[in-house]
Amino acid sequence: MGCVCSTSSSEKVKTPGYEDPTILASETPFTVSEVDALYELYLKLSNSIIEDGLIHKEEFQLALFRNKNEKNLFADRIFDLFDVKRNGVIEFGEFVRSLGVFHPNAALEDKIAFAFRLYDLRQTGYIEKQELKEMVLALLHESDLYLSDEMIESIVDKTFEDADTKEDGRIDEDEWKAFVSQHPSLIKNMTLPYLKDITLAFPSFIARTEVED
Amino acid sequence: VAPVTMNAFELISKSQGLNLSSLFEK
Repeated sequence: MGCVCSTSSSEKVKTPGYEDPTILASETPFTVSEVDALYELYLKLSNSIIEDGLIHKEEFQLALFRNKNEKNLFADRIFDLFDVKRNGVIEFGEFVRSLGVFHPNAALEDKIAFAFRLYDLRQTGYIEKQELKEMVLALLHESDLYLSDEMIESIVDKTFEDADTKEDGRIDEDEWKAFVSQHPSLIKNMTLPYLKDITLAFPSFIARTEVED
Repeated sequence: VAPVTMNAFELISKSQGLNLSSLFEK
C-alpha cells in the first residue's frame, strides 16, 4: 500500500522547458549548483506576469526595465537570440545556455560572435550602415539624448571607416572580430561578473534541496 | 559636447537593453 511520493523541491518546481542541470552544466561554464541557482532566478522571472514557468517578452522587459511595456530594440534582440527555438518564450535550457555566453569564463570568441548576431539586426550576416544608424537612433531615443542627423551620420561614417576595412559598406564577422580586438571595451557588456556569484545571490534553492535531501 | 569622436558601437553598448545585470536585481 505504500505510496512513494517525492516531495523534493526540484520535482515540485519543474517548468515546461526544464532540463537536467547536469547536462546544462556540461554544456556551459556553469557548475550544477550554479545551474540550480539560475533555476531559482528563472522561476522568479518566468512567473512574474504569466504564471506558466516560461519567460515571455513582457517578463524579460519587466526584469530589465521594471516596466513591461517598455519598447527597446536591444532588449528585443537579446530576447530573440535567447529564444533559440523562436517560439516566443525563453525556456530554461535556452536561458542557461545563452547566459553561459555572459559568464566571465566563457570563450571570448563566443562573446564576440553573440554581439555580432545582436547587432546584425536583419540577420543578413553583415552589420550594415543603416542598421548601425538605426541602433544609434534607438540608443539616443532611450537616453533622451539629442544629436543632429549630421552628427549621427558622422559617428556612423567614422565607425564604418574604422571597422569596414574591406570598404564594401558593411561589416562582416571577420571585420567585427578585428574591430573588437582593437576596442575590447565594446564587449564589456557581454560579461556579467555577477554570474560567478550566482549561488550566493540565489542560495535558497540549494539550501532547501539540501535540507529536504 | 556631443560625443562625435565616440564610435557608434561604444555608444550602443551603453543601452539599458543590453545591461543584463538588471535581471539579477531583486
